[in-house]
Amino acid sequence: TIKRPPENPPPRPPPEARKK
Amino acid sequence: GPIILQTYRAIADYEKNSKNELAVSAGDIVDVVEKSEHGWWFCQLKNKRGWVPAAYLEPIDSPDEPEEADPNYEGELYIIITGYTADQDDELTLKEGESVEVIHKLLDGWWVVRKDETTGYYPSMYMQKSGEKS
Repeated sequence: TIKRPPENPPPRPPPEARKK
Repeated sequence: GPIILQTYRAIADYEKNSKNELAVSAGDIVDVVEKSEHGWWFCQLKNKRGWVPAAYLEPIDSPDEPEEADPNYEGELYIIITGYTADQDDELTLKEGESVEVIHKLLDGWWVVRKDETTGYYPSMYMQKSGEKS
């Protein structure tokens, strides 16, 4: 069973993601 | 036939903030069960399951077709259903009921939107396509 997604938006991409 | 789940790698540590989320550490390999349009992906890690931010995941074997849609500079009309105050300087502050043009729908759930002359990021979860019932 897939639980309900969180109500708040996800965080912005971490610094590691922006290095790309 | 068997359901083949897509495998992703966590690129950074992520701490849970709510009950249904899944904490991951950089380098963890997860199977993605479902991708929500708002940047949360339901993942499986060993015997644990929960929602992980797509922004923290990268594909293991680069998929043949790009996952992200191309930008649409004409813009698609959306209505703000939940107000939000910018936390970073590349984000927008908008109020419920305002309309915006969506330019780029990014997988991490933060879409590029335009309001009059200003462009910036806004949570897709807080917007709804104009003319659609929630």
